[in-house]
Amino acid sequence: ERSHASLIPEEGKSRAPTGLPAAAHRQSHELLRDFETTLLHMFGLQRRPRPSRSAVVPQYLLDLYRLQSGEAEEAGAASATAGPHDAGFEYPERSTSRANTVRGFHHEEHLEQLPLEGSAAGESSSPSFRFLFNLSSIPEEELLSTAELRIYRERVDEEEEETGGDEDLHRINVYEILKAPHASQLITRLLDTRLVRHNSTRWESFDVSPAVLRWTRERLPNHGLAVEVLHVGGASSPHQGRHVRVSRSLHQKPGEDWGQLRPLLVTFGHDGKGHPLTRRAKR
Amino acid sequence: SPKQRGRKRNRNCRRHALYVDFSDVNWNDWIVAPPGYQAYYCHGDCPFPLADHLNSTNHAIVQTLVNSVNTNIPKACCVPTELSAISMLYLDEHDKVVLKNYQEMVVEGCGCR
Repeated sequence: ERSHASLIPEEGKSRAPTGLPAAAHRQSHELLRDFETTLLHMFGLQRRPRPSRSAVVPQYLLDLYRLQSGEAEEAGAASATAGPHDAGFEYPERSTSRANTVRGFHHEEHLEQLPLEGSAAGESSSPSFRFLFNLSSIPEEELLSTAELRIYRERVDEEEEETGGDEDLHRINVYEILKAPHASQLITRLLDTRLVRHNSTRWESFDVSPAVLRWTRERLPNHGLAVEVLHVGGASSPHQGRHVRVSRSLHQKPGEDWGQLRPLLVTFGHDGKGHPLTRRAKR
Repeated sequence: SPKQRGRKRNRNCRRHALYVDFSDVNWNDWIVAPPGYQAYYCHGDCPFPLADHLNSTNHAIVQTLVNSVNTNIPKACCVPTELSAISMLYLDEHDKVVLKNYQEMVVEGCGCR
């Protein structure tokens, strides 16, 4: 009961304070309800959020909050507590300098098909993963400036590591899906690409602003993003599909939290009210 | 006496501590951080003559002056003159995580206006 209690006492469970007539109590209840509604509107919410048990708060947004509010500096050596999720964390100074709202989105797994063989990269035989993000919760008045797709990659164990120039290189391509005529065929355009070595664990951030701005500002259809990971050593390499975490089922270790490792779309926007999220020291 | 002066100064318009704890209204299930924050409030007298540190406007000085000869006209009000923003990390109605900067949430300075 307590976890879902609110400012307003539950109907039928609350008792009128002693000596308070029922009408006055009802009036007081309505006053509280109006009060809560006003507060929620102040926060830009239509109703009181009721988070589900499956809701996950991405570590990236927690880190952003801590750095932005000055909490990280107060806590001192933030790096001492840094876990794998903090690897390569850089405060997005440029994006936050124009935004007062940052939103995190996980892809809608239930709306996506299985990995698509060689669809985004034409002749490639590497699997591409399609990610659909539901951005409908972004209010109309919020003007997005940038968006990034964050993908986690995990160091390949040294014992298994092969020596050689290109053996540890992976290319990550991120595409916007312009059309999806068939499940196995996607018409895409490249948004961002990066060559990475599999000897480190970190998050990679890809600029997907052009696609997200088309979906939100221009209201064009959102067919999602496609991510392709190519091992430079070839599709037959033992490292193919093992370094970049784009899928739930790949080599999941016991105790590993997919909710914290899965790809994350982050939007930076401004609703026209107040100042941007400039980094500040704790008072 | 110094004691009286101290009491008088304390009655004047100034900033007071006000900690807002989100768990008091059971909002801690959707507000991830902060758990609460120091909002402060302004309270106190705006006596004639208004001191410089009370950040008065010309109008507040005139109103206070008129009040000193005609009590039907109220004194100037002790209100926030400078406010700052806080950031909040929360889950919205759609279970999406939002980090947002809310302006004018913390009183930085009070004055007679």
